[in-house]
Amino acid sequence: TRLTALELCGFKSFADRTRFEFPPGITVVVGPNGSGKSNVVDAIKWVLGEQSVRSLRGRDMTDVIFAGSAGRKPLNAAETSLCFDNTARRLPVEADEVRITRRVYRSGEGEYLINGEVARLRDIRELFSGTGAATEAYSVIEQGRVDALLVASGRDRRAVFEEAA
Amino acid sequence: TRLTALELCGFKSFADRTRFEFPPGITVVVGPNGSGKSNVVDAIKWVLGEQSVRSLRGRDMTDVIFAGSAGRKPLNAAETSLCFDNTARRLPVEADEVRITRRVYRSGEGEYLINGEVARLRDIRELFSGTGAATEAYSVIEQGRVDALLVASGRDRRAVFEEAA
Amino acid sequence: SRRLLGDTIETVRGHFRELFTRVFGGGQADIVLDPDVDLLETSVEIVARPPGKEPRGIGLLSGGEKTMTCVALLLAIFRSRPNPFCVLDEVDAALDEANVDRFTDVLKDFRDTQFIVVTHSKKTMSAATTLYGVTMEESGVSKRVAVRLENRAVAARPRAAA
Amino acid sequence: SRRLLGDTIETVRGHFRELFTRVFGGGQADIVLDPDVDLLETSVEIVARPPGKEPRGIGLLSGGEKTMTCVALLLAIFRSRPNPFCVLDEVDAALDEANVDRFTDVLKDFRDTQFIVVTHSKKTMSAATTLYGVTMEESGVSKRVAVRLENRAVAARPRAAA
Ligand SMILES: Nc1ncnc2c1ncn2[C@@H]1O[C@H](COP(=O)(O)OP(=O)(O)OP(=O)(O)O)[C@@H](O)[C@H]1O
Ligand SMILES: Nc1ncnc2c1ncn2[C@@H]1O[C@H](COP(=O)(O)OP(=O)(O)OP(=O)(O)O)[C@@H](O)[C@H]1O
Ligand SMILES: [Mg+2]
Ligand SMILES: [Mg+2]
Repeated sequence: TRLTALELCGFKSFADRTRFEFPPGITVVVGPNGSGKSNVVDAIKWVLGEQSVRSLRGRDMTDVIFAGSAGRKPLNAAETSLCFDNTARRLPVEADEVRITRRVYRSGEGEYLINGEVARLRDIRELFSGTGAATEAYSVIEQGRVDALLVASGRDRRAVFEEAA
Repeated sequence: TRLTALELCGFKSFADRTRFEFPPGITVVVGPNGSGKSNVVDAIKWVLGEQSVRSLRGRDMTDVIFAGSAGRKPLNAAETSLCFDNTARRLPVEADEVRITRRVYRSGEGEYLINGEVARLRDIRELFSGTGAATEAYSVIEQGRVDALLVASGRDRRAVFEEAA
Repeated sequence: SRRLLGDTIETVRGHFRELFTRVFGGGQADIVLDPDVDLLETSVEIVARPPGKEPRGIGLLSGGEKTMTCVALLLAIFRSRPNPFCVLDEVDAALDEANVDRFTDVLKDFRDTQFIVVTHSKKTMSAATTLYGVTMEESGVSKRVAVRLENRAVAARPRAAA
Repeated sequence: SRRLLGDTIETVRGHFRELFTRVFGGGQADIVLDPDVDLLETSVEIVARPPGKEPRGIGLLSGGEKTMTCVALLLAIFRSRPNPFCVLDEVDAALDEANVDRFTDVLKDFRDTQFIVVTHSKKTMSAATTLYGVTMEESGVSKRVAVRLENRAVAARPRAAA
């Protein structure tokens, strides 16, 4: 199962639909301070089911919706999708591509989709349970937190190993 | 009152007596990872009276004493001095240079000295009370802690302003 | 002491507003107190709006924006209460090339303060009046060495262009 | 599940020891458990000894040494439990030039993992198979742009030499 693309629309500073393709290898993202790089990282955490508002650097779940800028009005919804190559059928879905999507509306209501069909977070977690992708504990290292594994207590560290087991 | 030099001997990885002169302007310190740059920063905090073992990245006050290396035996004491130009007599000491020194022995005993004479930490704090040097809250920014002023609670932030008042 | 604290906050606030606009090349920042709470009990809040952006909580600032805001605040405190020296340990780690320039420019403004700056950035090195290297030629033992920067003016760290 | 956890820790431990020596070009590291405590309750401790140094607690490691130790541990977990992707946001911020090289070299070893790496370092950029720029040409609105690196192979961030 390979991650092939990320699509953001109305998510944080990405007001317009923006797609990032991920060919095999190392994809590097650069840009000035404040341009939106860590927002891309937040988008990946969010679509995988991140529930903690603090970890998304906001105060409210709707803080991820584009809040407007000098020249644009705020939007009413945010949507992010992750696409995976499933030709090897590792994920229990009958399709060559699996696309998981998360949406949130100004009202605070949110939804998850798998290939366009409404699903629950539990379905997404089960989808990946064999591959490890959904366990963020070690697949997303946030800015400034690289030494989190070292500074954590021995017990918290054990929890990461339990997730990897 | 200008800071003119720092001298370390047996402090952390500085087994040999090492002196850094600080002419007016910006002094930049570079070097590979793990070479001892932050140990220089720790030395400055320590001689100004740092009491917290954790803030010196150790577990015990004697962790600042050179603990040996592949080719050297551990030492029995650590000593650091800071020298200030006092020709303008801003510091209440009758001398052109004021040198404050801190020592610690393997036994855990420590001492402070002002121009070679034994003093207490209170004497050092009083010496600087007019100049702000001894208040570390905003004169030493440790590695990885640059945004401490922002992430602190509003009350802790007030405490920094109180020190500056 | 309440009066003294009030005056200090007011002075720092003035310097912070000015230094923030300088390090960001625009935008606006402020220090806000709760008027209903006693000065000695109150919490000191920071608001910061980088140029071209809407005002948002400091939690939403990026890594580099937080660094620059803190540098402005720190130097504002220094302006209001001069201190003989300031030690900065890899404060520039999160900055892009343009911000490293602004950071070193603003340090040069503070002639009365002695800065001791630890860094891995060649651009910050090129702003030094004095340059020291620290190495461990002998394993486990730190030594101070002289560092010759090939051509100080030229050696700029080509961070990913801003 | 106790057996499963034990096996996982054992596998990760093996990879961690190997990867640590690789990223540090020497030295030794290990994962240590308290034998008297039940596996499901115990605390997992890390010991790390950079080359040429005495073994000391992880608290005494330098900023860059901590980063490299964590990179080795993270990749050891990846080896034991492959994961389709890994996102690293400015993980190289504290590294000197020699360690940036070792960091990008070891990432290249993991062909089955898709890395998404945010950085300001040109040296890390030159290790990319795909390169994206993110800018805010229109204030407050992020866009993705193509980035042409003048000459990818040459563009190395001349950090202060290791
Ligand atoms: N909901 C939102 N709507 C619009 N803009 C937002 C929203 N949430 C965050 N932002 C903006 O995104 C910017 C931060 O972006 P981000 O943290 O991704 O920067 P970065 O590229 O990682 O920078 P650095 O290199 O400094 O880490 C902030 O300036 C913030 O105002
Ligand atoms: N008491 C001691 N005796 C000998 N060595 C010590 C002592 N305390 C710390 N050290 C060593 O000092 C080294 C750390 O140095 P320091 O943190 O100053 O590095 P640095 O130059 O700041 O590196 P970086 O660029 O990675 O931040 C560690 O490897 C540690 O083993
Ligand atoms: Mg960022
Ligand atoms: Mg350091």
